[in-house]
Amino acid sequence: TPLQKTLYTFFLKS
Amino acid sequence: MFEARLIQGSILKKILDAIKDLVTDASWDCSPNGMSLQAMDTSHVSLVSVSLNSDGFDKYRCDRNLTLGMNLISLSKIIKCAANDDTIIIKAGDGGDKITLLFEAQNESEVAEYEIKLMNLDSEYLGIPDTTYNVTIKMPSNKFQRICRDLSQIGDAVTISCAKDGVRFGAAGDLGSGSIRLAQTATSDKPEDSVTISMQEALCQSFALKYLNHFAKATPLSAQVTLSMSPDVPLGEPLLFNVCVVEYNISDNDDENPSTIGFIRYYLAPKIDD
Repeated sequence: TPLQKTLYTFFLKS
Repeated sequence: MFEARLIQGSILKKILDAIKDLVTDASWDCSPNGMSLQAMDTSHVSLVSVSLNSDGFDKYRCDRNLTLGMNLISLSKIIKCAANDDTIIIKAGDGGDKITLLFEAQNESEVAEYEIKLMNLDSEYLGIPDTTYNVTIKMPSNKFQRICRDLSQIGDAVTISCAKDGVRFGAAGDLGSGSIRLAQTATSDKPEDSVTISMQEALCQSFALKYLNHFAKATPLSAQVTLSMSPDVPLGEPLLFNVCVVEYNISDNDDENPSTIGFIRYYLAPKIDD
């Protein structure tokens, strides 16, 4: 099954 | 002192319906420019960003920046007490622990007043990079809602494949598979029915339908929805930015001269083959 990415991969924690 | 008056209170009802099942607690950031909210769902897979411009309100006063943290389920319960044609007024004092909501009936003979307790939320704020997306699809929002609902019967994820002439939404599961293909429409008399594709390269990506179905709850806000995506890049390339952005403009319902007063944007992380 495909993995579900989280947004942390894309957005910078600020 | 903060006070915002919205003649079309139904807009706030629709916004709450569009976000309350995705995020439970969130903060409204109020500034002289308007009200905005940004929150992730608990699994950190999707993020919702709402913005309402101050000039979209009939009266707007914000003497200093305020953060109004609240439980959106509670807010939604109270907003539901307003009639669709009520004017809604939001008031907050400086440093208070509550906001006041006033619902004015159209004939101004009845005013309902509710208070909602504020919360101190230690919310995670993600910086959303200002990114150009390679593919933009504009389509009727009710069609998008229908496609997501129908494909949920087939599988958990939708694969969106986009080429210059059209876009294909497909799902597969234990019972079989299904797909819907939409062709780009010629310029039509009814812009709200049009399908417009703007792209630099072809794309094929998978997203969880559970979240897209949540996003589609914003359908009553806008006749059109915009999907923005970028294709995967091969392994080893710099970090790709292949979230899907699902955007609904918020317009006032002035039939003769409607104007955009804000937006709801949903960001969704993709499903990626291991």
